[in-house]
Amino acid sequence: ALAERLESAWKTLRGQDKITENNIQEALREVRRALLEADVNLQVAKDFIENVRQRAIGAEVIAGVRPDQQFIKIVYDALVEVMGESHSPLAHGEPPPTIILMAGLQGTGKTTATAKLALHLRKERRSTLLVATDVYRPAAIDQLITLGRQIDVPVFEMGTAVSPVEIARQGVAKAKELGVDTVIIDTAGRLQIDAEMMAELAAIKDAVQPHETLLVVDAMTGQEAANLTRAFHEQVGITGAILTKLDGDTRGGAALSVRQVSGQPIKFIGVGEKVEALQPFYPDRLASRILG
Amino acid sequence: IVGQGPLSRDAIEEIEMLLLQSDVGVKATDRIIAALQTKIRQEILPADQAIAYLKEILRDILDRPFEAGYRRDFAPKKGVLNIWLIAGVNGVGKTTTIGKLAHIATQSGYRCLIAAADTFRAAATEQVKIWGQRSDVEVIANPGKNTDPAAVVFDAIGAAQARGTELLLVDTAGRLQNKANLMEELKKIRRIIDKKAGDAQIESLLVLDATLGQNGLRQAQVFAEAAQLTGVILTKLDGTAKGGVALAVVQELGLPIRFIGAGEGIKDLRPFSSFEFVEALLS
Ligand SMILES: Nc1nc2c(ncn2[C@@H]2O[C@H](COP(=O)(O)OP(=O)(O)OP(=O)(O)O)[C@@H](O)[C@H]2O)c(=O)[nH]1
Ligand SMILES: Nc1nc2c(ncn2[C@@H]2O[C@H](COP(=O)(O)OP(=O)(O)OP(=O)(O)O)[C@@H](O)[C@H]2O)c(=O)[nH]1
Ligand SMILES: [Mg+2]
Ligand SMILES: [Mg+2]
Repeated sequence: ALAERLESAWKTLRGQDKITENNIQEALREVRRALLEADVNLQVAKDFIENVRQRAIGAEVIAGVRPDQQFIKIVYDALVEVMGESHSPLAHGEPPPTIILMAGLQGTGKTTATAKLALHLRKERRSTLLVATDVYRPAAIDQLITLGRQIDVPVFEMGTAVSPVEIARQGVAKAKELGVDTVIIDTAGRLQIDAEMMAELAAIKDAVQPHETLLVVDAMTGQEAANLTRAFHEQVGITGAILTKLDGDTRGGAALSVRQVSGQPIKFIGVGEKVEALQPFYPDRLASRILG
Repeated sequence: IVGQGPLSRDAIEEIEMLLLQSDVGVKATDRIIAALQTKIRQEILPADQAIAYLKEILRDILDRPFEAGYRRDFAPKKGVLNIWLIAGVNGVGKTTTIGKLAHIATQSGYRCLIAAADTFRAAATEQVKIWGQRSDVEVIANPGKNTDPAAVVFDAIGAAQARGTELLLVDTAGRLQNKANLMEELKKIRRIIDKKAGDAQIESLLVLDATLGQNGLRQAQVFAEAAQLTGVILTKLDGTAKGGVALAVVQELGLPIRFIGAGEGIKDLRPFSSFEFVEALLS
């Protein structure tokens, strides 16, 4: 783990009273390696290391505290701070309905997260309508209908022959008619380089003016987490993210990339396939996990 | 990078960055760069030859399984039962890949059957049935909810043997490798295949998503042990991700990559080419 690596890198700091430009070089390299092994994007890692370097330089080496442990604390605190707020709440539009738009690459867990959010909202006594706009993936609408039935939440759909923009628009109208508190719009997975699909997503957003646009990202995503986040944020605009499949054993460095590139909060994490498996985001837990 | 004279220190750094950004991983990148630098020192290579040598290093890694006994051409053996078990973590493209494989199989004149052994996820059976319809391939599924997937596999093998099926594609539920009970379930499925179809040609293929980071190696290690993997399918290469973790998977587990998935349509699957992969990786 990073701690052992820093121990050896830190032999140079023994007997020093300040952390300086020179004695920190090797330690910073070890942190960079750890971040890369945790799938943090290379550029994001470099920017973060620079952040750490500036915090560390000139820091007094605290008597009685081993320098490597002091340095780890500087890295950890910096990471927790970058990871942002815990329990960042979902938007709550006034008047209702609150409109939430789900977005992301193929297979990241959007449809499952749509149902998970509905269950979460129920605990806050907020009623929900789910809208099925994935007209492409075979049985995608069936999937959302099945999930809706499992949690006794209504699903609005218009089959696969209507445009997703129109389904979204009519879904929001239905939500107003039903008087539900929140409407969550599930969308098809799409590549950020697919101009047509990105335009479709932007058109859906334009048509329904969501209070919340959530990027759903698979926690095991590698280097591309930064690029895909940048593209979705620039072309569509996101207000938050959900990191899924954190019940796996991946380090989850994608979280740092998503957070640093978009500046938006990670609002929830997916921790299982069941509809109950949604938890609020805790920056300190993810920071420890990324640092291994 | 390619200019006059030998590969500069900056150029080496640039290559290192390119590999890291392609999810090749820190350790694998270190090994590759070390091999490149050794060669450059030995032979004072100019930049363009150094790049050519780098590509050779990468291709050799990917082709090594063929020197260890795996056949290069990969197709079901005609006239006998072939069973291809398709496994992997959640959402990587297993079901879609089966749809594509069924299409290739029928186009190539094989009698094909699909076992819908994901009995857990919402609308999983409906999804694979639609894929089956698209290539006119029958899907064997059990109608009850939460049926034991091993039972579906058992029934599908029985049906395949009775009908003289040549390729049985087994779709399984996504599962994370750290879930012991789910890996036990996969082991059981593999045992059933070995036991009931011991004389069949069996392939066990791990589907890896190209957007995956370093966890891919861990996935491959655990799945290899549970399902006795014989190959890898790399999906979503139509995106921007390069799938670099596949290098470590091939190198450390000795498994060949068999197919590339590059799109959501039924035709978007092609045989793996190390040349094509390496060119794309370094582009
Ligand atoms: N273990 C685990 N599996 C998850 C989690 N979230 C989703 N999944 C699984 O991931 C797979 C993909 O989930 P979907 O909800 O279909 O993903 P999607 O983003 O809607 O996929 P597309 O619509 O095809 O882009 C399914 O097998 C889900 O059960 C999670 O937090 N943990
Ligand atoms: N762009 C792209 N998308 C793909 C590719 N292969 C699969 N997909 C998409 O990825 C998503 C998940 O595909 P599935 O076939 O459901 O994946 P799976 O592994 O069976 O998922 P689970 O059974 O839920 O674990 C779908 O939206 C597919 O259309 C590919 O090669 N390229
Ligand atoms: Mg979906
Ligand atoms: Mg599937």
